Amino acid sequence: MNIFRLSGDLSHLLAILLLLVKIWKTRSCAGISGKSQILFAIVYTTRYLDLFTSFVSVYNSFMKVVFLTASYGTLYLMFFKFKPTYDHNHDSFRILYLIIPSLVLSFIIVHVYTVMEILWTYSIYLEAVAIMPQLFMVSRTGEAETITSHYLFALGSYRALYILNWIYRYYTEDFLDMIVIIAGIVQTILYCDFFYLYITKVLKGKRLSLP
Amino acid sequence: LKPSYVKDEL
Repeated sequence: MNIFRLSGDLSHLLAILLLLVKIWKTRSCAGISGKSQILFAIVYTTRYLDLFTSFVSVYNSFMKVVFLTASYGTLYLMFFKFKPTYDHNHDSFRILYLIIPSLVLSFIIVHVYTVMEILWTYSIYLEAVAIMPQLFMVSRTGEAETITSHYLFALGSYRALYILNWIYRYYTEDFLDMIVIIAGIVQTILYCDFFYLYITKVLKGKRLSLP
Repeated sequence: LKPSYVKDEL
């Protein structure tokens, strides 16, 4: 554990809780992509199956359970409790275009051919692109609520902080996992455009709207 | 190098 990893995890946790609280408080999931949320649920499920097979620390297990619970909780709010507020007309990204190629890639580029390892690798590849339906939705509607912008910023920062963590671990522990590093860089790059808008608009008190 | 199958991150 180092400061970059911890900050990344807390940023990730903040993002997930921010989204849950936003939906709960406003009794609405308008502007949130249900498809991205489905992809994140798949990501957490396939990655954290190791809850049953390997124990790292109480911290790790606790966070995994929180991420899984919050993710399914979000899906429940979006597709059941507040379903009428879900803006499915603007959530039109075809997620099979992300699900299938990630799956194929996880069979081609993987460290070890075991079911758990392939599922873990799949979760890494899918996570890298899981935000695309949400970013697509923002670009289609041309705007995002400020709280949604904070959510996206926290979620994007998390992997960027993990990249610093991997650089740190490379020098201090000789730890190097190219699969997770390349996917993490791709994931962070996808947010760059949004980061720019967030810094130039949202942080200056303006609403995020596209020109 | 640590084996890649040591998954200690989230």
